[in-house]
Amino acid sequence: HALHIPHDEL
Amino acid sequence: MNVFRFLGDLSHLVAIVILLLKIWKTRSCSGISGRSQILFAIVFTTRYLDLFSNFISVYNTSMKIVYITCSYATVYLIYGKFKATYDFNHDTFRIEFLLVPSAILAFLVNHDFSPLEILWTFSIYLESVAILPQLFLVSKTGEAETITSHYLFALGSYRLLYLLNWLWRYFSQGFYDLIALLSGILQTVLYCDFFYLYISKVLKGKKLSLPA
Repeated sequence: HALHIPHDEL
Repeated sequence: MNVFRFLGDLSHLVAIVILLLKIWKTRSCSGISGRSQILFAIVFTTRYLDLFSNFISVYNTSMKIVYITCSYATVYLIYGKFKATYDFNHDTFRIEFLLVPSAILAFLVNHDFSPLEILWTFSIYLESVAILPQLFLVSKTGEAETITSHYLFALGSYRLLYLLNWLWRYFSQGFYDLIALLSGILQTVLYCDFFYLYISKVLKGKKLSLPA
């Protein structure tokens, strides 16, 4: 299962 | 977004703008490592490839565009417009020693084995060490202009503030990202020696010079 990591930082 | 994250972004922006203004106003990029600036341009490019595919907020999108634009402008000023003032014989750190291990590690240790995710991870690893050519240049010449010290201080503070942001996010949201966290710690540790010199010398009005 590919876990999608949200990259909400810069 | 908490206050540490915002101050971190602000500090990063201040660093980038200080550097651009320093080069522009003095018409010189002496004392600045073009190699570190190339690495930062690579960092921003590989990290913000999601600019059009993954919308977070107007704030995020605008900051990404500003960071990318400024980093390319800086590289252009150093290798184009003010090339004659560039310290190429002191700026000799071999950047492949940073690029290759970051790339290998990004393939081996990532959150998801997909192109965008691997490039994001690569940018995080590369950023953590991208300042080394600049620190190497300062140690080679034994000094740094005060404005360059301010640049380095703002740039180093940015990841330190992000560490506080991650601590905050861990306790308030249970959010943590080990790749960013461990790289951020390494990145901040690399500045420790410089922070010490900055606080003990530059803030007391002296120029940053290293003991011979």
